[in-house]
Amino acid sequence: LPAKFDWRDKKVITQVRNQETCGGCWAFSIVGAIESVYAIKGNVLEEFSVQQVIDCSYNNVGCQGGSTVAALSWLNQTHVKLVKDSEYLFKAETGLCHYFSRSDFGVSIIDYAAYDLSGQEDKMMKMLFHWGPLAVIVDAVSWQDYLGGIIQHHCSSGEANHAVLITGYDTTGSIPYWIVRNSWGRTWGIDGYAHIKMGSNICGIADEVSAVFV
Amino acid sequence: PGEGEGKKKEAALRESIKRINNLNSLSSGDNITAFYGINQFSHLFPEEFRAIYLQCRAFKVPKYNREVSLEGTEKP
Repeated sequence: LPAKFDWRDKKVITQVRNQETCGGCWAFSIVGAIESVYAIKGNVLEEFSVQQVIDCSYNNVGCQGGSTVAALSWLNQTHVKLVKDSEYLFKAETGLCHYFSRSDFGVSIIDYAAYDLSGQEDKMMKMLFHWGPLAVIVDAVSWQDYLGGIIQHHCSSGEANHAVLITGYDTTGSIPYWIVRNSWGRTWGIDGYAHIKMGSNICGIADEVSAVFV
Repeated sequence: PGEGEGKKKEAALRESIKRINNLNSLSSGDNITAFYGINQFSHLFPEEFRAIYLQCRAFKVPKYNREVSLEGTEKP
């Protein structure tokens, strides 16, 4: 594996979004993963609808919260086609699920993988490199005040409350770190991203790791 | 915002500054260790922040099996 790798350099990561006051981080995380894997397979990078997942994933509770794995399970079972973001706009609140005809453009997943990789972050690097960006859940309580640098303290494992997308890693410096895309807008953190120390399950980043296949 | 709302935000901001000082106490000031400061969430009390932005739930997933191959691009 390369010492430094970021899917952003391959132009397969969409822009940082802003979930506003909607607790739909779980949907932003998995839709980001789907967008990237779709592009990695040679398709045009598209923004898909987060609102569709928020409204239609019946096993979650929309902007009141949810789980990345439950949402992936729903997508995998139903083979729902995610439509473009422009077709089903984000409105920062849970709404009625819109249905689309079979002929409308959309992408469905063919499978997903979800594992507890605590203690095996080297395997996470391989997954990221071979499969694409990873949807993970973290303890983000201290992220309320984060401005930049590598998060190494003030974070717990086993107390996940937020979902994000790992797009890359960097092991070239004295402190190796994961490159993590958040959904709190570009003004938060490092242009919308956070850096988290690798190898110690900081913030519980390895507790629940999901990859998606389209 | 109304006067009450303004005072509430002011109180939250004061609490944020205390919290930020505590968080930064472990920072080495080298731009490598994380640093914390005033941002778009500083006007929120931690419980408000948690209620709005930290609504993701954990899901029990299996421990990764070391025997699964990751050498190729195919899923296990």
